[in-house]
Amino acid sequence: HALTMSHDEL
Amino acid sequence: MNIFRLTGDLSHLAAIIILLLKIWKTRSCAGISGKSQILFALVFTTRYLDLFSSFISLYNTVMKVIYIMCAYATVYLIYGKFKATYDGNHDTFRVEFLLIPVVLLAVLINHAFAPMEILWTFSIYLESVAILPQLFMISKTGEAETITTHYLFFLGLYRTLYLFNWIWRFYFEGFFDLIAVVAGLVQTILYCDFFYLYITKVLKGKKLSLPA
Repeated sequence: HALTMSHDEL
Repeated sequence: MNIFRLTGDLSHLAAIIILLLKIWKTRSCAGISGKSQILFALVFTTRYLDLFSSFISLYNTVMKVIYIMCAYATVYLIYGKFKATYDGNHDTFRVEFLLIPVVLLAVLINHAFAPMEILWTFSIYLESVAILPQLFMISKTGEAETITTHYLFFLGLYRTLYLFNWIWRFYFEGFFDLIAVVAGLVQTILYCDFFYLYITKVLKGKKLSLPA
């Protein structure tokens, strides 16, 4: 898992 | 971006604006759970910390700023400006019974044990139960102003549309986030009995009153 997931949803 | 996510976000924005206008125009927060609004402000604060660290799109940034500003404005109106109209006697849900399990769950079940990720997970779990103090308050008072039911309808509709957004993204983008989907399902299920009352009563022009 990437350490910092990029969450593109509000 | 897809139609379900866009209409979901607009439904969420509509709910936030409806509530803010209801309190501002009627100069009263009667029937509104201040506790739920504090939880929503906490949800946005912990979820949108990446506002300064990562830029996704103008839409994303603008909406996050609007959500945070409206959330804190609503909390200010309830506990500050129109405090005299706040019905504290009926807003008695023990939020610690929500916060403690949500914190534990966020620490135990997340995508990555990193501060920002745990805060995001906390925010997702908290959002799924943040409406409980409001629903609890309505069950205690046995009724809700019609404008409040419209607020709840759009708020419930937003996450319901997000469920379809996730189906769409899974099918077309192969995107799947189990934490968001499970929390979103719980959140939507909590609205089911309200949706039933809203459709069978409010949409027929009746007032929403629970069998006391």
